[in-house]
Amino acid sequence: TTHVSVLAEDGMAVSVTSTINHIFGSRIFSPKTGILLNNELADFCGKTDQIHAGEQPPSSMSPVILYSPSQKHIVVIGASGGSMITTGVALTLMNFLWFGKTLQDSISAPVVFVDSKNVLNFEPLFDKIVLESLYKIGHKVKVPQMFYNVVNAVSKENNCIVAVSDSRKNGKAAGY
Amino acid sequence: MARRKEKVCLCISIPIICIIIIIIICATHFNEECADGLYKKAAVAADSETCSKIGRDILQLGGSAVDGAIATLLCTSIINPQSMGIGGGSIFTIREQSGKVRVINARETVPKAFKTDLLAMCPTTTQPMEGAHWIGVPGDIRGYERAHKLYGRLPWASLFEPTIKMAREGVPIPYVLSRFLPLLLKEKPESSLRQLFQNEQGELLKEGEIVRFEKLADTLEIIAKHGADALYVGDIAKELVSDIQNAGGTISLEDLRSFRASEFGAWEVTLGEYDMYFPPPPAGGATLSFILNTMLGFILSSASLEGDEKVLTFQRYVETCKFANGLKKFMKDPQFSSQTEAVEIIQKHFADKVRAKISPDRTYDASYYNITPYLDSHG
Repeated sequence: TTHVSVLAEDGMAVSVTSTINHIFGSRIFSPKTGILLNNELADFCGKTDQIHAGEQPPSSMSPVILYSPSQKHIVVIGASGGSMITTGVALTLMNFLWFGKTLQDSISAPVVFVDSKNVLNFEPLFDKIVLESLYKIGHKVKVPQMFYNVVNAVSKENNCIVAVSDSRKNGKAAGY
Repeated sequence: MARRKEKVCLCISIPIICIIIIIIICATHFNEECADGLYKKAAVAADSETCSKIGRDILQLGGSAVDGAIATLLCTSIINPQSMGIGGGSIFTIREQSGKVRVINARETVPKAFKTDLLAMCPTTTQPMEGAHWIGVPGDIRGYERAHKLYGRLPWASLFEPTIKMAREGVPIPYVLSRFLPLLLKEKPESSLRQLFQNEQGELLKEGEIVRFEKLADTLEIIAKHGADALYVGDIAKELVSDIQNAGGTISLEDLRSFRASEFGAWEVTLGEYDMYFPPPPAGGATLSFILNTMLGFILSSASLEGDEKVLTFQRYVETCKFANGLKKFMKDPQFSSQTEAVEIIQKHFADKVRAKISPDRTYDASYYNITPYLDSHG
């Protein structure tokens, strides 16, 4: 999956998420057209008992735009990373809008992802004291090495634009 | 008489002075310099610098935000081909200058003929799921077409040019792609996907080595010249369907012909001073808005990350996520199931109800959060 956030000079904003689902999708490559095909129907697994022709599978994709009329502040944001999309965007927005971090710090802050078994997955470098405290409370915890949450966002406030692509995927934003 | 003249003079000069002051204030305000690393006019944030720059260049050429996004996505299909491409689907959220927010949904769909026992083939653990039976009808190019028809400013073909050029000339394998290429060693040596990423000696390409996407460049060139129909009803459609069916898939020409990108107003919630706009199910924005709505009620500030407060804040957050996991079952295609629950979970009163169930110092069994088992997606 990939996410693109765009803010144009005229104020129009686009937040778009695009995917072929898993890494290399279905791994079916059409040699005549050069197109690599998705495996999106896998997203129905474990989420329904029945599927129908024409139905779209459930998704975590969240291409979001926020606007504050009072502060004239716009945030164009989204993420890739399957189920970790929600974690990535939620924690970035909490860090940025409520905890007072910069957009860069909000995106790069280590996350905790609560998986479908309700196990807390801590990104390496997450605050150890918090991790241990939550473990003592009774949460199941683990520290996997691979994290897929990749947030790309653009924010405009006071006539200046900040654009950040997540370093987890070696991204870099551009503007003028 | 002189006093009258003075009064007239004042009446004329005061408004003029006021206007001049307003102009000076506005000019100063708009010419304010931005700090290093910030931009004054426009920006693009994508997964690679190469593609962010392509999007930026399109904006500088006078393209709209939609033009920039489409060019950036096309570029990403060759810089990060493991992640996305025109064989997939996309969802756009677009905010017009007027403030109106529209969603364009071009997510893949189940083909007309599909394996009736498909779901019985689902694994019980999270793992790669290969094979033609998992392919959904690709929607990406129909989504780009719809977005461009509504908001495009530059010609359709011009959005494809940078990517076609790079695909033909070849691009150095980026670090991120190089990390995933070893996964292709599982494929047979004659697999066309593996061949795309190997050299003449049959070795997988490494970071920095050049990969060319010549067939894809041909396909993109035809779509650029003849529009999206070339992929959905033209000769490319026939070739694509033939390749999918040779691989054991069921997607037909009729599936491609009948694919439509849908378009509607975004869902909206108020989060403090912000209005948040997102696509409705089957996308995940409703779950996200539930988490933010619930957390907002805990009255958060920078102090929430200090000392013991930090543990409490994350306790509340992970408990909210557990409830959110129980709500994911409502994120379904509205054409095939009710949206009542999804509409309910984005409401403030719903977040209030859940917040009241969150303890500051304990956690519960899965049943407390009303979770039915499901698989995490690593897409």
